[in-house]
Amino acid sequence: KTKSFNFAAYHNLETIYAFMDTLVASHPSLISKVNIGSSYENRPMYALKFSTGGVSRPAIWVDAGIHAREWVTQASAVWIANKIASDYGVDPSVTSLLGQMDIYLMIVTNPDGYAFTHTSNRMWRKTRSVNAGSSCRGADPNRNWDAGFGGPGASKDPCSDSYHGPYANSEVEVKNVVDLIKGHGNFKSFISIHSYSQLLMYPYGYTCTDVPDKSELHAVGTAAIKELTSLYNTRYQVGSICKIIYQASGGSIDWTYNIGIKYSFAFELRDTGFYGFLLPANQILPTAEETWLGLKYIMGYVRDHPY
Amino acid sequence: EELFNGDQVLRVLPESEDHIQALKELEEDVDSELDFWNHGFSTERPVDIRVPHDSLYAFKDFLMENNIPFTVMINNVQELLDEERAEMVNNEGLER
Repeated sequence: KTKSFNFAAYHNLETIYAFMDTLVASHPSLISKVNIGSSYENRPMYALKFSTGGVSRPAIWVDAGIHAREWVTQASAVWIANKIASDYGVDPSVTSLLGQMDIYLMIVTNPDGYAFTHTSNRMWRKTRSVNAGSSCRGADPNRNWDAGFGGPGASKDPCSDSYHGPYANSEVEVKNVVDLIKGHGNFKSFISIHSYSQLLMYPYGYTCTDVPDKSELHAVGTAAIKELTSLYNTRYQVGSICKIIYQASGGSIDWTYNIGIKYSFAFELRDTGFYGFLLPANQILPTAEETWLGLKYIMGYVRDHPY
Repeated sequence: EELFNGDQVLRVLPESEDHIQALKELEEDVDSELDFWNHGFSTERPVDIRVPHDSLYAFKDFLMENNIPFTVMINNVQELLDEERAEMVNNEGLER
């Protein structure tokens, strides 16, 4: 049935969750659906776990859609999930990766926000939590992590799109991921997928001080983008969040790097310069295909550089 | 459901520190209802801003008065959303 699924279309939350069940059913010995907790509005939060056995193997985390309106990221993650499943046992790099490591792929990291973009406000970015004392809802789930929390590049105003929330991990969607990462304890890479601007970034965002592993991360990012660009010539920039965009505190990959997950990256997917977040569905497949080449390079590098 | 009839997305091209400062102040003013689609201002990268229809003239005047160049990236946001929604409905029909 995954063959009849239309990967070149945007889908609502129910359809994406149904796709996940179909994919798991089609690959029962490779993929399982991990419920990492519930969202603020009590929707289940699922990560797809790709594993060929072993207990608490070193793992790679990939999430999409933490900012709800960035629809091409959830759509690309759906295609990437199917790609990993169909390439296992066929593509030597994917097969050897899954022979040694697990992959956790979270397609919809902000389910409340994503559902809201389908029913009420296509431009919504944040979570949907109620802010005490304010009529404005939600916090920016990528300013809510315990890394420079409340610092520059995040707002203390609940009505702002970059509101950091009342305290670090206040957003249950963030806390669910944090708890899984800490509980597992053996993640070697954390990759968060956003759109748009065609950037591949590494820590830090909350300060412009270079991370100790800057030169290695920059080299890995540059090589990954070389792979990505080879398909459709989409041009990316590589650099730290702070230097390439601006100082932004409370971001996920700063927290993961600080707890020791060295290979922490954030993608900002393609922007054709005409549509921003409203990228037409006919751009989903080329975006997913090129992103996969970059992602696959990073994953292969992580596999070959245990630490 | 929030509709965006007549809203436009402007691609603003800051050319100086003054331009960047002016945009920063606007971004911090939540009441301005400007929806900054990307963050971090520099003279190397454009800033895309969704401008509600009612604020369009005032904001364009502001940009012109401050000599901040811009182009219209999306002429009518709701039109694009309507196309996106129609395509999704059509796709769902096909899938069924």
